[in-house]
Amino acid sequence: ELEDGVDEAFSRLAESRTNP
Amino acid sequence: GGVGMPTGSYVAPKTVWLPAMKAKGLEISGTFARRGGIIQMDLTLTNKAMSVMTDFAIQFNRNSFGLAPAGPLQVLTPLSPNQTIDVSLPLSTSGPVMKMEPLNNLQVAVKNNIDVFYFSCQYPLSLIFVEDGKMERQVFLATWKDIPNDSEAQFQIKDIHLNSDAASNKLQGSNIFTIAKRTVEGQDMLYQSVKLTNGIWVLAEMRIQTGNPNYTVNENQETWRMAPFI
Repeated sequence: ELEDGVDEAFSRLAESRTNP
Repeated sequence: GGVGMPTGSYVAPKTVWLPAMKAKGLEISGTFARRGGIIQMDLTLTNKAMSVMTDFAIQFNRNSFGLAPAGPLQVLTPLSPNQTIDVSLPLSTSGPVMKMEPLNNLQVAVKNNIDVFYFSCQYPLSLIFVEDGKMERQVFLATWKDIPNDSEAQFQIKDIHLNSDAASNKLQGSNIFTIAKRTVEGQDMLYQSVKLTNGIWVLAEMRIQTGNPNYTVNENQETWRMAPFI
């Protein structure tokens, strides 16, 4: 469950860096 | 390395650090390598003088990362005129520290039976990237969030004809670890960590657009503004 959260957090980070 | 070659950190070809005309006939060329956590200064000594050279020794001035010889310079037999020898000097990072300009500058003194000679050389910062530099993914996320915006530096690396996986593998050979990879709008975003021998962490984001040989790297670190060297 924790891993899922981390995976998602990286997706959100990459997303936010591409479309700030 | 090409296909099937073992991975490892890049070792630059040797360059002349001390020309013979500046050292009474002693020419020194060299390079640096990190092999399995061992740092080495690889030297070639050439005697271009008319007489035999003996009693070699080496010393470093204090430097940014405390590099110091971990043992004596092993030139066990006299160096005859026109003779060349290769010597590998193991280095530690437990020497005295003083921030150098440029950061990766190393001032070296070499003595022999004729005189003492001084030269400067520069080492690649990857020399001090440690093998356990893969940051925990949660720690990476938390750290990235906490680093102030003005600690971020951006660089373009041009003309890289590797896809993101190949680049990632190659960088791992130099202890630059990819923590996560995401693809957003055709761009691969690689999140990477590096740990230096002095415990400093560097976090990086590398963007690779498919078919574009130019990479963008954003680096985050809080001390010493070392991004350009990394």
